[in-house]
Amino acid sequence: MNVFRLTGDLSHLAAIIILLLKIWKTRSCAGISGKSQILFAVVFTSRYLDLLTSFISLYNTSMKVIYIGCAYATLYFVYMKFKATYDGNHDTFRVEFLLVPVGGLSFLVNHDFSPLEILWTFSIYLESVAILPQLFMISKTGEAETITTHYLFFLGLYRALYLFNWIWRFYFEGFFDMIAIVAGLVQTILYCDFFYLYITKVLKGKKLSLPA
Amino acid sequence: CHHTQAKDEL
Repeated sequence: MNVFRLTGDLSHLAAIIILLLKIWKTRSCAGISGKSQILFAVVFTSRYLDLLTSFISLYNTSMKVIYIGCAYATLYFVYMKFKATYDGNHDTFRVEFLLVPVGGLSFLVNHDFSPLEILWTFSIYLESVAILPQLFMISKTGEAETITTHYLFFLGLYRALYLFNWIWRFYFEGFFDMIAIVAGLVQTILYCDFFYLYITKVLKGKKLSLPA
Repeated sequence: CHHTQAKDEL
């Protein structure tokens, strides 16, 4: 555990909590892509199956349980409790275009051809692109609520901090995992355009809106 | 093996 890893995890947790609170307080999931939230629930579920097979630490177990719990709570909000406010008309990204290649790739490029390892690999690859339906929705509507941009900022920051964590671990532990690093790089790059808009607009008190 | 270490990450 190093400072980048810890702040990365906390940033991830902050993102998840911000989204849940936003929906709860406003009683609305307008502007949120349910499809991205489904993908994140699939990511956590397929990655954290090792909860059933191995114990690493109390921290590790509690964070995994919290992430999974929050992911399903978000899905419950979007598709059941606040379904009337869900903007499905704008949530039109075709997720099969992500699931099929990512599924195929996890069978082809993995550390070990075993069910748990393939599912872990699948989750790493899927996470790297799971935000695309949300970004697609924003590009379609041309705007995002400020609170939604805070959610996206912390969600993007988390993987960027993990990149520093992996540099740290490579230097001080000689450890690296090429699958996680490449997927993490792709994931962070996908947020770059958003980071630019967040810094130049949202942090200056303006609403995030895209030119028509 | 090296990759099991990654499982300690989230």
